[in-house]
Amino acid sequence: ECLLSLNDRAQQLKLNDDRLSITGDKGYCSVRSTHSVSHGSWYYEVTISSMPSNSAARIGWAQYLANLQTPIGTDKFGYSWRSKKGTVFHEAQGNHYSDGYTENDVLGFLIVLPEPT
Amino acid sequence: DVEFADHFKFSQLKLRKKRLRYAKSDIHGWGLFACEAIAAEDMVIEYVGETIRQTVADIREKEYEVEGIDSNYMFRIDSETIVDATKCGNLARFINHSCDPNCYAKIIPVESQKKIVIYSKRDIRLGEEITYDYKFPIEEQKIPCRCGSQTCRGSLN
Amino acid sequence: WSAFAPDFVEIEENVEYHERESEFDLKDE
Repeated sequence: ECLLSLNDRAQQLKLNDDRLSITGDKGYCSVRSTHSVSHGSWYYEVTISSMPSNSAARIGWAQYLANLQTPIGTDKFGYSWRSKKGTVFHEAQGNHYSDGYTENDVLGFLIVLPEPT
Repeated sequence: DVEFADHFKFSQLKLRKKRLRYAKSDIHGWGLFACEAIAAEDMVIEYVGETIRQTVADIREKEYEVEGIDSNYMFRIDSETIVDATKCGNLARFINHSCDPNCYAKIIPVESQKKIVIYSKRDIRLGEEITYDYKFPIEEQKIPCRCGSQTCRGSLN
Repeated sequence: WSAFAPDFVEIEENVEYHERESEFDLKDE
């Protein structure tokens, strides 16, 4: 079962025992899941169950070396889709992708990696 | 009780904040000067500013450089937190570095926060410039030190 | 203060900085 990683996260974040929810109060940072992929095409889905008005999310894919003390997509190792304005980010550059997403939206994240030679 | 003691101690310290003023300094641009004699091991002032995370400080350092603003007004509290007095702070931001300083900085925990408090190392005369040893990180690009003390290390970094 | 940083604000106590959602973005959209 894919959970939030116990160790692969910004250390100041507090991971709940169910390892399905995480909270933080020290600015924007990231947590990765327990499962990674290394080649081929992979896809996961996220259902936004609740999104308080002044909250925001950035969800996506990030390589091992991504800086977890910032949102995913701030450096060259990550790609994310933001709830606000539906912008996609890579290397801290935002590009328009869709309208913003919010509660009850179901998002899909596909990554296509080369097959090993 | 410990929290109360800490808070009480700090509020006492606040009362003992000294009368200071900033003026032209021989060491570097502007400096902070004592407007009253200060006994050794007494509280001089708290170094106040915006508390930010290391990641935000890294970005601001670059932004200040681009804006041409001196980025020496950042003071590390611990491995995650920095006090940035560049755009908001108090007189403590004017304290210059000296290799033979008359003050030292101490991080004291008050409730859930940590505060940077400047204490006098020795008696300080009326009108004397307040200085402490900044302990800048060692860098390639050297910045000359003009503290003028006997034991001057020649460069800040 | 205006001699140093035009928008400088003098404060008595440390102020905790609240990061913006776009804190780390170079370009928004």
